[in-house]
Amino acid sequence: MNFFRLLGDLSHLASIFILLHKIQTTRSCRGISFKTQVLYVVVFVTRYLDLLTFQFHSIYNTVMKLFFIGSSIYILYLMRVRFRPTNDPSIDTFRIEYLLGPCAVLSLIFNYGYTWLEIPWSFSIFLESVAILPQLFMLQRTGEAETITTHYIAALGAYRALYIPNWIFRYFTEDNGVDAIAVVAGIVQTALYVDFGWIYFTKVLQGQKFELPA
Amino acid sequence: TGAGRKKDEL
Repeated sequence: MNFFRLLGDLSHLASIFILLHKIQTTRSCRGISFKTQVLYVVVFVTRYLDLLTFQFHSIYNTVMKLFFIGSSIYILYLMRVRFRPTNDPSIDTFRIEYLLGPCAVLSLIFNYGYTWLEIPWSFSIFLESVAILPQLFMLQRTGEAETITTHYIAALGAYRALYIPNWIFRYFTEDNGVDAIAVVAGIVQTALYVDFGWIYFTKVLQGQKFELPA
Repeated sequence: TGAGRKKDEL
């Protein structure tokens, strides 16, 4: 564990707490893509199948995995049951089958072994890299967002960005090579946040509302 | 171990 990865994981945790806070305090899931949240559940469940093997890494690792699975399912419950009337599917129109299909194909081509752990793991890495797209697409359609929602997306972007220096650090301090699948997918994922990040830094952090140019 | 998946990452 190094500084960048710890900070990245904490940023990931923070993003989930920001999202929960947004839904609970506004009593609304307006502006949040249900499809992106469904994809995150799929990502966590397929990636953390190794929990079932009880191959223990650390308490940190196990607790975080359980938290990510549990909180992502809880968010679906909040959106679909508790605050269902505030969820507007008519603007959440990204076709997620166009993400799921190619990720499934990629995971069959690029993986670290044809096993029931490695193929879902690889699939989850590819899927995570594009899981934010329905959310960004929704933002694009509405052209604006509540400030708290932009903090949520920014925390997710920071988490991804921090994993890159983590890999560089690990490359130079450890002697076991590069996780090419995670690194390539991670760079793609981080790149998807660049546009958003620019507006976040130049508008939201300067105290303005998040609005896309017409 | 060689290049490959980092099983300790989340």
